[in-house]
Amino acid sequence: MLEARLEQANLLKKVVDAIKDLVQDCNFDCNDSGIALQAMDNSHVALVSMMLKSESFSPFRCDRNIALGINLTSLTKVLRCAANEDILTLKAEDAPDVVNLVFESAESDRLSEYDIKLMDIDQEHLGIPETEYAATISMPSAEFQKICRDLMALSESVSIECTKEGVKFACSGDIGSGSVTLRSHTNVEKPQLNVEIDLSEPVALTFSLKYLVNFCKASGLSEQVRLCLSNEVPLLVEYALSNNSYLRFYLAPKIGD
Amino acid sequence: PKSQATLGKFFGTQ
Repeated sequence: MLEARLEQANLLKKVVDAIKDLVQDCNFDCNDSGIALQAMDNSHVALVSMMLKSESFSPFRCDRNIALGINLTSLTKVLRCAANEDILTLKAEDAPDVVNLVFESAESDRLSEYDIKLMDIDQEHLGIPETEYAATISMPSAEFQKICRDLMALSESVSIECTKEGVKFACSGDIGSGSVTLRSHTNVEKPQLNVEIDLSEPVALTFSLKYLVNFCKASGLSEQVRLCLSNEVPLLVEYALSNNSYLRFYLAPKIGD
Repeated sequence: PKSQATLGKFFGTQ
C-alpha cells in the first residue's frame, strides 16, 4: 500500500497547477523511491517529468510499485478543497480503484477526506538519454517567465543563443523584433537573483514560446530555474524542489531552414 | 522557416 504524507498541501497544489494545462491524464508511479510522473502533451512536443522523492514526504511508505492513473482536472478539484498549509496524506491500496486524499489542518482539528476514482492509462514512456549539455543557465524563475511572456507579445518563437558573452533570447514578428540578453551575475545579498552560465560550446536553438510560457507556470515552485541546452536536442527546463525532488519540462526544438 | 520537431525524434520509447 501507499501512504505518503506531505507537510504542506501547497507543494502538490502548485505542481498540479503547473502541469494541468499541458497534460490531462497521467500515471503517478509510486515506488519506494517516491512518486514520479512522466507525460507528453497531445502534440508530443513537450514532456513533463516530475519526481517527488520519498524524502519529501514524512512518513513515506510504498511496499510495491503502484501506478495511480489520475485525471488532473479531477485532482485539481479535490486539491482546491485543501488549504495551502494543510498536511496532505495520499493513500492507496496495492491494486487500487481510488486514491484517498486526507487534508488536516495543523491549527484546528479539521480533517477532510476525499477519494478520486482512478483510470487505466496506457501511457507511452520515453527514455530520456543522460545528456552532457553544452550550456546550462541558472536564472531567477520570475525573470525567465517575464522574458517568455514579453517576447510572446511579438512572436510565437524565440531563439536562445548562448555564447561566452551571455545568453540572448530573441524573437521577431509582424510588428518588429526584440531581444533580452543576460550575462553571468552574482548577487551576494540575494543569491536567488544570480544568473549563472556554464558553457562548453556555443548553442543556438529555436523554441515555441507557447510551451515555454506554459512551463513558467511552475515559477512559484522555485526561485531559480535551470535551462539546459545542446544544439539539435530538446531543451530541459528544471525547477528544483527540496530533497532532490524536481519538476522538469522538455521541449523539442524547431529545426530546419 | 523552421518546423516544430516532436520528442519522438530524440527520445526512444521504453
